[in-house]
Amino acid sequence: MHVIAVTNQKGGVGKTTTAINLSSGIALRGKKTLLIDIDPQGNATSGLGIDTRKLERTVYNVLLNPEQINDTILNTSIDNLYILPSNADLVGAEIELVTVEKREFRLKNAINHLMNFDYIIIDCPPSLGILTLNAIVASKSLLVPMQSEYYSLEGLSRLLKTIKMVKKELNPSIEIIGIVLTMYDSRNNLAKCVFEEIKNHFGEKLFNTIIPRNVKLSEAPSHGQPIFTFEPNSRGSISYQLFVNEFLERSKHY
Amino acid sequence: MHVIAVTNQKGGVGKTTTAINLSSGIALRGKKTLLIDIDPQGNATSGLGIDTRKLERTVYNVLLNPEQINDTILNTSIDNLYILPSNADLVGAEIELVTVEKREFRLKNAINHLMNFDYIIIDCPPSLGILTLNAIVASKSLLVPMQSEYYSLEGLSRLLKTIKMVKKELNPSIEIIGIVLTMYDSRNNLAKCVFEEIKNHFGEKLFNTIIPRNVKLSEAPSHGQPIFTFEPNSRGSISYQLFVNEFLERSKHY
Ligand SMILES: Nc1ncnc2c1ncn2[C@@H]1O[C@H](COP(=O)(O)OP(=O)(O)OP(=O)(O)O)[C@@H](O)[C@H]1O
Ligand SMILES: Nc1ncnc2c1ncn2[C@@H]1O[C@H](COP(=O)(O)OP(=O)(O)OP(=O)(O)O)[C@@H](O)[C@H]1O
Ligand SMILES: [Mg+2]
Ligand SMILES: [Mg+2]
Repeated sequence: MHVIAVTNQKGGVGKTTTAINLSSGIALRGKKTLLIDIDPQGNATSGLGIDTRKLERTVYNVLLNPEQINDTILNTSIDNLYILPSNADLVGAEIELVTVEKREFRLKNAINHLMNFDYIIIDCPPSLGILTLNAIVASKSLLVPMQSEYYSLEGLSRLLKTIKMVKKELNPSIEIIGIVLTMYDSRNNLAKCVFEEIKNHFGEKLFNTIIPRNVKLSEAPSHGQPIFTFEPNSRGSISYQLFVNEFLERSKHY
Repeated sequence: MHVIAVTNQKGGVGKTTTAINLSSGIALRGKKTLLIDIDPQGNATSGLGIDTRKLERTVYNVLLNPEQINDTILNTSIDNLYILPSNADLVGAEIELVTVEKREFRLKNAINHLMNFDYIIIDCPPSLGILTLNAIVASKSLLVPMQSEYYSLEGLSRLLKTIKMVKKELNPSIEIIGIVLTMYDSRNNLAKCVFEEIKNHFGEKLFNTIIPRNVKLSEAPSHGQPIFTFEPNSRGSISYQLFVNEFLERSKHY
């Protein structure tokens, strides 16, 4: 079972868009896939067409009672794709978990109760707090979406420091499977500079597939669908198809 | 003294870009202005050319010892603009503040020690945790930058709920001064739909000035400057100049 956290504390870099389209793409290739939404915004949940206000149970309940995970997972409109949903209740967990025993291992405990999933993808909030720590501790590898912009580049070194700390103290086997550039505008000089910078520092970690800015990707969530069923011939869909292929190839070695 | 928090828990909507350019624009009109960076990412700090790794003291120290605020404020390259800087140390505060007395009032206490600023602008992180709560409690009004996209619209109702709760329990005088649309692409149908939706629900709260997507705005922080000094004739600079005018006019009534 592959467990991958999609994380970057910089906001708006395409974590949710990548988590939804990666998990859907893997499911559409016949692998049983679980998408875990551990962001109180609940964007991965609503982006797949589930009403976050009507949920009886969410990942919040699971963090407090890990053994309940199998009763909290929902189907989605995509074959082979399941979701552990989230909503605003999760904001309470950040405070409540501070005083709980082994608070960083709650999600990992919960995942141990799961059976026969091939891939688990975790969509993280834009922070390095207790929820993201739970995701990193529960994962075997990390996928880092990034925009080709100054603040994103700045945030990367901070993220790498945190990952080093987690690797030393909480999860020795964690590795970065790769960095994927999103919302890339090839006419933009800054984007090219940042791209060169990342290629120099992180070479083989950078995925070859680059996701361009494509309005269909920002329209798909309002229809509750991944890009592959919303607009299959768009540049967004084609680039995420290539990314899923490249990702699956690379994940064989993790 | 006007105290305004720039907040939206949705990531990447232009909070920092708006906080830097609003505070600079106000300072360039001759008003003594303080920009408070309460985001552990420290983007407002580095976006004004200050190295976040070389700071001896930050807003983190001030939250633990509010009376030290005057010794922690730095000059910037802009006349009349000062900054209370931030860096990654602030991540520790989220855990440490949980057990502290009146934890939501630390920043408000600190601001009470300040003298003769005309405007204080607070750049918030993309979350509704203890740091954003401190900013909302310390403020008289809230400025909400928003992208014209589905997830941003979804997040707005959540933000309004939180503000209602804070108004009832922690800061009865807080008001939303307005919502400003950022990175707006007028060729994009989704953007037009979201714009209409916000106009219908929030009418007079929506600022008339709309900030277009403009690459110069994303280049300016890598030069440590606000848009007005980096590229004064760009669409980004012109639209933020208009926004500062509209904002100052409106803030007279708060
Ligand atoms: N390649 C793309 N082209 C155009 N728009 C995109 C693309 N990827 C994401 N978007 C849009 O950009 C915004 C930010 O993306 P998204 O919400 O996935 O980022 P995020 O990192 O999950 O944000 P947060 O930090 O708030 O969790 C969304 O409105 C999304 O629809
Ligand atoms: N009007 C604009 N046109 C083009 N790029 C912009 C514009 N406004 C902001 N940006 C860029 O978009 C990215 C997101 O903006 P910014 O960092 O200000 O958002 P934020 O809400 O502060 O993000 P976070 O949630 O991480 O704090 C940055 O790389 C910034 O340079
Ligand atoms: Mg997200
Ligand atoms: Mg910011």
